[in-house]
Amino acid sequence: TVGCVAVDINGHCAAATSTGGLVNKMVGRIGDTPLIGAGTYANEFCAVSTTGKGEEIIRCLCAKEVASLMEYKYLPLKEATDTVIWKKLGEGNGGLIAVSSTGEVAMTFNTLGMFRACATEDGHRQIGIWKDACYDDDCP
Amino acid sequence: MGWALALHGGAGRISKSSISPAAREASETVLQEFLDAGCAALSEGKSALDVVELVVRLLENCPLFNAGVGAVLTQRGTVEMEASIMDGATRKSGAVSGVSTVVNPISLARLVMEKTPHVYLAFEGAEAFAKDQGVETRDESYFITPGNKERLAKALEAGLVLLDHSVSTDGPEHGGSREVLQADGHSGRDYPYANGHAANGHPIAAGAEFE
Repeated sequence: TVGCVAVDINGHCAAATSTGGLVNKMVGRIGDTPLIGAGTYANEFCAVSTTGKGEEIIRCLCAKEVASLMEYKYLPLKEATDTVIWKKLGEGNGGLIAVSSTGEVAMTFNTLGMFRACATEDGHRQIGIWKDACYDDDCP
Repeated sequence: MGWALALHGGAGRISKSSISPAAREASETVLQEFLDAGCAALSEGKSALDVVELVVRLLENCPLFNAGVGAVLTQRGTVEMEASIMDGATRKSGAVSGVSTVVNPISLARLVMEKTPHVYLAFEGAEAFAKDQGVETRDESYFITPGNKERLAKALEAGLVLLDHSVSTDGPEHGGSREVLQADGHSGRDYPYANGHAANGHPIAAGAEFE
């Protein structure tokens, strides 16, 4: 699975996710990626793209859950993504990337690794695979 | 406040020992390259919607990742790709599933969002819409990599549904591990169905690493 989230100079957020699914999946199986709210979601607060065990992500409604925690519980982006990944999605089930309309970035996962990269206008950059793989800056 | 961008190429049971230095370098190189492309577009003032589509198209066109070319295979050896996109400013969204010839499913998802009254098209309907819209299509063989054929063969042999979280560098040819979709609590070792299928013919999802 691949995905991208962005917030532009006008503070507008967008999210996109694409995948081939599972190796040896049943013909006709649909995962979380095309399900708005599960694998992809964006509103005026944030944008989210998820990856991992699709069936679990669907049950958790991960992407929308992040947005809802921000909108209705007033959580900051990082706290919202931590809550969803560590408290709602079972351990080892996946991760997500997210940006807020104010330019924050979160890349949160509870698997061993996640191929990921991020950058912000103020010069922060990070590329990593594992949790301790931060090459250019501290993790957001 | 300013622009910001993040991208991913999948998450899973990716141990440091499962990826060769060369494969790691290759994946980091393309992540860097695609990050730079997205940052440049945002710096030029492009919309978030345009940028996420741009970056995901790059990822789809890269065989290292499980999307577009390099997409993993169904139990019949076919390709069924899916994608979605959402614009936070308008909350408009578009999605496709079960496409097997569309080079960039993410762009087809955006066309669903912008050119139809619907949110989600699937299978024959999505393929027909792709033809109507004149998007680039290729024969299914374009998407199938040798690594993914091998991965499917091993999965069929072992009777496992595998979570292909990421890149071909994590595959068996690189000594990598595969994550298994856990559903029934059985491990691969005590798995009771030798042919990998339950009585109803469905593939069994077992709780063990493929290898």
